[in-house]
Amino acid sequence: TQPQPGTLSPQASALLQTLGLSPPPGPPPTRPVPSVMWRLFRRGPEATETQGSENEGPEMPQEPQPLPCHVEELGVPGNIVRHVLDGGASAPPEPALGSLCLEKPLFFNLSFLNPKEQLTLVRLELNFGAPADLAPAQDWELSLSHAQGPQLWGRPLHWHHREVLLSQTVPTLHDPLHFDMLALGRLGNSTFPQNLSLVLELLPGRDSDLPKGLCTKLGHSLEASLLVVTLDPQLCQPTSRKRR
Amino acid sequence: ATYLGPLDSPDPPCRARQLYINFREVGWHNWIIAPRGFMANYCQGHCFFPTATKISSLNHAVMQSLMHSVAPATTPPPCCVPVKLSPISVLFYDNSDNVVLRHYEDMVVDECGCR
Repeated sequence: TQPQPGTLSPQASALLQTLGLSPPPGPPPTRPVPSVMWRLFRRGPEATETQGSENEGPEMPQEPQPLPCHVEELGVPGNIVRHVLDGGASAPPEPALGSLCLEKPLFFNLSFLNPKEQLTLVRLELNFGAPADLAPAQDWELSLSHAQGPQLWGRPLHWHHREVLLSQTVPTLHDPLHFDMLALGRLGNSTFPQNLSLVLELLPGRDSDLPKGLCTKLGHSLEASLLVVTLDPQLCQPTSRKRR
Repeated sequence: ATYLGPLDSPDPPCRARQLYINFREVGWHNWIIAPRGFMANYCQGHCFFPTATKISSLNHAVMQSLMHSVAPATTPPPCCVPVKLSPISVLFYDNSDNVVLRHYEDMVVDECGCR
């Protein structure tokens, strides 16, 4: 029996639930697939017969099959990798105060996390898109704070409700910056946060003479994302010793 | 989709048969980014004696197939089941517009045997 359009047959629901798949409602998603996800997919098991796909990523050679439930490229155990975009990306960056070049709230919805999964990696990526007038090598003071308490559009209502997680000098913004959020300390109060709210602050290094408008450009060209790796132990039985 | 090749015999021995799962046919191609499908395969065929001794069978299955051959009414033949399986990875969009890569163990039948 054909289910009503838009509804799932009981069989399909059962199958999706078994496979832990949750299809997006509505029209097909249009978000581009990040190259890191194509790269991780290509390193997947040989058995996947890719018949190609309209939005296939760059052709890459099939890599040898990794250990089951281990994400070799990231060096962590795991069988589920999620690429999560900053939910506040559309919110325009706030005009920075004083000598701050950029102050940007970052908000990541982590409600997909399932208590039976173990978090093995939460890697923040900041990609400033390297606008043309960005000097190739210039020190920047970058700090990441954990925004707590009540928020409005992902922005903490009270500035003192911030816990600085990291403050460091970065030599350039030309290449994507990666930060291991698990290593930086607890992610919210529970082991399974429903979301991750951060505030990114950027100060130009000493005696830097910034081109006019560069800070605004950096705020608009910034793409922040999280790579979240989890391990569902029930699906990753250690490979049983080959019998006989 | 299964490919029913010419039957190798009226009662074919236990082995892996082709079964291609095409995500487009179940309407999942909009949100499953890759692959478009994969060869899952399945096991089919008999485990009678002495065939069971020539394929991947446990000793118990060989004994059971022998018992079935001498006293079919009392002992059923062993079962033709997967004995070697491979994983696959699936890249898809979830319902929060995240791009997800999920690894599934034991999704492809590589080899069948009697158990």
